[in-house]
Amino acid sequence: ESKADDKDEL
Amino acid sequence: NLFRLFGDLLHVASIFLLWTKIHKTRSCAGLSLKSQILFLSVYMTRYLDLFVFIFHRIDLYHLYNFVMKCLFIGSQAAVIYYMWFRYRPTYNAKLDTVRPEFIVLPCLVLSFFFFEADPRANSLYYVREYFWTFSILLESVAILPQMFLLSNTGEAESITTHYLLCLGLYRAFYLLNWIWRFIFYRSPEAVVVLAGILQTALYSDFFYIYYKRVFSGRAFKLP
Repeated sequence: ESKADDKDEL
Repeated sequence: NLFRLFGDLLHVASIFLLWTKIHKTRSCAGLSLKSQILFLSVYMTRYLDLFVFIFHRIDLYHLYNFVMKCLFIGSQAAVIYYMWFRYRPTYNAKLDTVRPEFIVLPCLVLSFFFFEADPRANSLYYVREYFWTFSILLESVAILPQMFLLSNTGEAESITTHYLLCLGLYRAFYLLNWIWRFIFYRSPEAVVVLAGILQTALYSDFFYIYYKRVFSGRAFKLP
C-alpha cells in the first residue's frame, strides 16, 4: 500500500 | 519523528486555545463558523478508518493516532455545538462572507484527479481513497473563511491569533516531517506535500502580521 505512511499521519 | 510530534502538539495546542477563547470570553466573535464546519468535514472524511486499527494491531503508535483522531473529531464537534447553539448570538454571520460551496466543490472535483487507482482494490478502498484525498485538499483551504473574516474585521483578539498561529504552524512542521521522511525513508505522496505547502502559504500573510504586531506585544490589526 503506497499511501500507508501518509494515511497513518494525522 | 520529532517534527511530526511537534506538529501534532501544535495542533492540540490550537484546539486548547480555541476552547479557552470561547469559554473565557463566552463568545465566538471573530471566529468563522464556516471554517469550523469545514474542519469537522476534514476530520470526518479523513478518519473513516477510526476503528480499523482495533482489528489490526494495537501498538502504542496506532493507539496514539486513535486518541488524536478522537480528540480532533470530538473537540471540533463540540466547538461547532457551542458556536451554533450556546454562543450563537455572539456569532456575526454578516462578517463570515465566504461561500463554502466555492471551497468544497473544487476540492470534490480535484480529488478525482489526485487519487490513485488500484486494479486489485475493492470499491470500499476507492471510497476511502477518494475521501482521504478530498480531506487533504479541503484542509489546505478550510481556513479561508476565517482569513476573510479576519480581513473583514481588520483586527482580532490576541488569543484568536495565538490559535491561528498554532493551527498554521502545525502543517509547517509536517512539511519538515515530510522532508525528513524523504531523506531517510521514501518520498511522501505529492498531493499531501502540495496541499501542505498551499496550506502553510495561506497563513504567510498572517504569520508576518503576527510577528510584526502580536510578537512585540501590540494588538493584532491589519495595516
